[in-house]
Amino acid sequence: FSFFPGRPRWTPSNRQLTYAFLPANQLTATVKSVFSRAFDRWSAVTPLTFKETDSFYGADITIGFFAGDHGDGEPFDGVLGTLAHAFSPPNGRFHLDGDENWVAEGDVSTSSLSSAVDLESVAVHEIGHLLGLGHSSVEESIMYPTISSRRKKVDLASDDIEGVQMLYGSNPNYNGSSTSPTSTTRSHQERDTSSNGV
Amino acid sequence: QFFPNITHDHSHFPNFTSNPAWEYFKNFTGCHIGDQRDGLAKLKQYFYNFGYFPDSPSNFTDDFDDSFESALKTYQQNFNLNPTGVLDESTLEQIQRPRCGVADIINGSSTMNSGKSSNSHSSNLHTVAH
Repeated sequence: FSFFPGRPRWTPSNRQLTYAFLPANQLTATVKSVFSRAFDRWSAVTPLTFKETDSFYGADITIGFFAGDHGDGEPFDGVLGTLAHAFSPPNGRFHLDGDENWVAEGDVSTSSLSSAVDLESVAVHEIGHLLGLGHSSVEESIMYPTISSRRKKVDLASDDIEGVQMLYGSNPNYNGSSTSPTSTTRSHQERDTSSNGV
Repeated sequence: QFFPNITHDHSHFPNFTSNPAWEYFKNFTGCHIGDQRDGLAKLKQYFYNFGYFPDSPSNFTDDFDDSFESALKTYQQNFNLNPTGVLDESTLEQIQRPRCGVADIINGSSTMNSGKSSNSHSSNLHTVAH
């Protein structure tokens, strides 16, 4: 794992973070629930909590889908290539490329689209950045910079957990094992689909 | 573009391919120091975007020079590839994979594999907004 320069993090007085979706995106409840699950994975291992709010400009974390140049100097590039980016604490901006073929539900590995990208996998990764983690060379980790299309990878690896717990400490209820009861099944699925490439 | 239900009929959507610019990079297979290839400046721009290349984009040429070889080796180390400094197949395959837009090296700082050893670029890498 790595941290951003200066190791920025959310302050100890702000451990109950709020997040909001760009109203113009008009996301469905199904899509919003994907982000909720992604946040839950990080709160399971840290004392941080995440709660959705309707106040976009009052939220700690803001989530939006954009296409091409969207004003932050980091334009998106269409299908595949760069999928999303997020800013270090306490900025809170989380941007996703609106041109991607996002899959929010179901088994992404069976998608008929070779460019299908699993939304939850990308969300879990970008939330790591929002919390202060940089990229990792550990291929199994969530914070590894690349992900193949039609691949699901959502379980925090020990590398991710060690990193985020160095910033915030551990959730008192965290038992020190997996962040998901179905991690074995998911890991198997990841191996099956990891050779898809792009 | 959302596909909440994976069994949804996608036939009315165009048949996308990979990002054309990144797909183009596979033409550089085998390229090494001393070579000059049309479009190599675009690959330097890629490395610049992700923090590996110190030069300003306006200075990019199509020459495979020392500084590009050094950036390439750092990239190969970060992604657990053999740090040959050559644009081999596995490196180009990695480059073409979809990825997060956040740079791997920010302000010369990285604790990916290359960060564990000295890095000649570390003093003058560019800063990205993230």
